[in-house]
Amino acid sequence: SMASDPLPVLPPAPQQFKPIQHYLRTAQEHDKRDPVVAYFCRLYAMQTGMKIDSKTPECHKFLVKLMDQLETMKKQLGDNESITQDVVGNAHIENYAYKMFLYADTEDRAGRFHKNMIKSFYTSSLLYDVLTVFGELTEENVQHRKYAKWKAAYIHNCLKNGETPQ
Amino acid sequence: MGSVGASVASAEQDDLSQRLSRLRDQV
Repeated sequence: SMASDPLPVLPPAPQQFKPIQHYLRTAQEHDKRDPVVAYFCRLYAMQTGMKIDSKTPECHKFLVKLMDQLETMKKQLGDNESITQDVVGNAHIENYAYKMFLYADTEDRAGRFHKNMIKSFYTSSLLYDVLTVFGELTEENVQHRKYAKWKAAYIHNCLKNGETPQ
Repeated sequence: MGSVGASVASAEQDDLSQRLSRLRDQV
């Protein structure tokens, strides 16, 4: 069926696109788990990539393939309201980002520090970036993003240095 | 040659922007 058609394969990312790699990786990790999240991660990567460089031939080639992926996904997702209506898509990504944030925050407050909670903080911060495809973030979302990014880096460093996060 | 190259690049750029707009139903 169409839903199981593989996505067009991206060429290796040019050096200029290092900043969008995290979002593309998050997209891949969600292709099966939550395709709506995967779609908007790619859309954010696309918009950001076009701002970085869409003229250099290898950048242009990469973006064309990424656009092919997005168009394929949009067809597969069909009339999913999260794709066809911004207000629904916005709510979907915001809820997902907040769910990840809450999970990591709960683990943090319980003193359970591990790789999975660090990744949840980090992914949550990336998804708040992705949320900007719908417009400016609310102040609350800006605070969550900042806190999640900081916590992920802080706990990661503590664990790396064998220290207990405070 | 240079200006032909530039206009080709700009047409390609327009194409990507248009595809992005269509994707977002903003056409």
